[in-house]
Amino acid sequence: IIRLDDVERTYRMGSETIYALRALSLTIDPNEFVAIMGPSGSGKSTLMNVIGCLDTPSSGRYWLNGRLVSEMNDRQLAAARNREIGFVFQSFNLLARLTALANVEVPLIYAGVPRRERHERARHALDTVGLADRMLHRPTEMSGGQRQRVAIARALVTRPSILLADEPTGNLDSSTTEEIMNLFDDLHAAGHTLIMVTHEQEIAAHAARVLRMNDGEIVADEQMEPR
Amino acid sequence: IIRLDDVERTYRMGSETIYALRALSLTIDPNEFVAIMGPSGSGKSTLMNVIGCLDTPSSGRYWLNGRLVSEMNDRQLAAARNREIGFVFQSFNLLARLTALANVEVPLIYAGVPRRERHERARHALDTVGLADRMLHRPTEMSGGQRQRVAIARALVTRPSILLADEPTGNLDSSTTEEIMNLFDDLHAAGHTLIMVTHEQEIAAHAARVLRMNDGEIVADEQMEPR
Ligand SMILES: Nc1ncnc2c1ncn2[C@@H]1O[C@H](COP(=O)(O)OP(=O)(O)OP(=O)(O)O)[C@@H](O)[C@H]1O
Ligand SMILES: Nc1ncnc2c1ncn2[C@@H]1O[C@H](COP(=O)(O)OP(=O)(O)OP(=O)(O)O)[C@@H](O)[C@H]1O
Ligand SMILES: [Mg+2]
Ligand SMILES: [Mg+2]
Repeated sequence: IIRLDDVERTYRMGSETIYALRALSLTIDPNEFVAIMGPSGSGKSTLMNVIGCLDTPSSGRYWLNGRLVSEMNDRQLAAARNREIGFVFQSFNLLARLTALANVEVPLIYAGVPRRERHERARHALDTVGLADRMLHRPTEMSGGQRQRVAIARALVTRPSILLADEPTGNLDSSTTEEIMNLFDDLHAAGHTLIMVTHEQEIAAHAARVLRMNDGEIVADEQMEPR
Repeated sequence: IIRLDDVERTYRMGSETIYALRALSLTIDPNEFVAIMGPSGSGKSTLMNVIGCLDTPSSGRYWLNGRLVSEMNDRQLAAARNREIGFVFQSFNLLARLTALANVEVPLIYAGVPRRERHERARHALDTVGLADRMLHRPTEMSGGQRQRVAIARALVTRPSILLADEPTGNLDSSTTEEIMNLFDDLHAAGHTLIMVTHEQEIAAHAARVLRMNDGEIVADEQMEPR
């Protein structure tokens, strides 16, 4: 479902070149549950952004569902980002002027879901992450962990075939974390593909496969006994 | 050094009242190392903002170093925020248009430190959190964990007598986390007071005292064997 071949992502800063990703190759099959770990700055979020069609590699090729992403037109790219992929961002990226409910409705608007159904699905998604009583709050009227959960609800509301989650439980206490991981396990059991960046071993243990990154490269690729 | 007496913090949302803090009382002595834990939304960041003189209680009294904060004038409040207290925010609050170096210099500008010394101390602070090679990057040109470390360096650069850290290692891998906790332990050993929100038991274990919050109240206050 996902295939990267010799993908590089560099940034030019004056005379310096930063190699966020270096000649990285990777294949992920449908219904895999993959955890990505590695030191701060090793390229995990950059890799997630490339997979999520939000960033373009400087070189190399990326096939999503058999189609070469660099050759997709705007309509196909939009469909990939809005319907096939759900993304929980490391810094949430919520719209500050919208309520939690409106934020979660946004992907459903892109998907052309009618208003009544959109409302109902967004309410339900917020309820499953424990935010039924915060639906009309704006991001500044919520705690850090509540914002993180709105970002999770937004990513889940379209039931995307691929869920990308970048440090999804970093601001959550252990019991809330467990609830979120149960949601992810259910999604995986229902046939979806999950790719999750985490720095916590206990979270990575939910995945059947762990990729370890260092300095822009994948340095280990381990098959695990899933819990 | 810190005393809260019956402190409340409420928010009015239409007909609803949200009790972020409820009649909370607390005393913290100099050179204590206190961890605050509790579920998402239980009031931890709100408590930190009150202690850090960034938010005013709806009722109750707060003494900082023996002075009643509600009766401080603007000059005294500014001095408290900029020189006595260092704050690592849960969402970092970096200035997007400034480099990492310039961000870390900001508290030193408020403290009236001359330019050459300011530059040197900011460089050193970034070096101690492992960001020597990211000094001229802006926040959008850094990873999540790098931004978090800039926020930490900024809070430490004035050597504040009180360090408030709200989930300071949420975006960091285990070995970077260990480096940061060593910095905090050193600060504590040097006589400073540390108050740290965390959801990770291993991080809380560095503290000698753990406060547990739930629904706006302190529900447990345990003295620990510090490591
Ligand atoms: N401006 C606001 N208006 C209304 N409610 C608010 C506002 N700011 C915070 N709250 C509410 O106050 C409560 C406490 O928030 P706080 O940020 O202190 O929680 P927290 O313990 O830090 O949570 P987390 O672990 O998720 O960061 C939350 O339920 C939040 O929704
Ligand atoms: N716009 C940019 N310009 C220059 N360098 C950048 C830019 N964006 C990211 N980088 C660098 O690319 C590297 C990889 O960043 P990335 O965000 O992928 O790391 P990460 O593994 O997600 O880290 P973390 O665990 O801290 O979130 C980092 O060293 C970062 O400083
Ligand atoms: Mg990242
Ligand atoms: Mg908080």
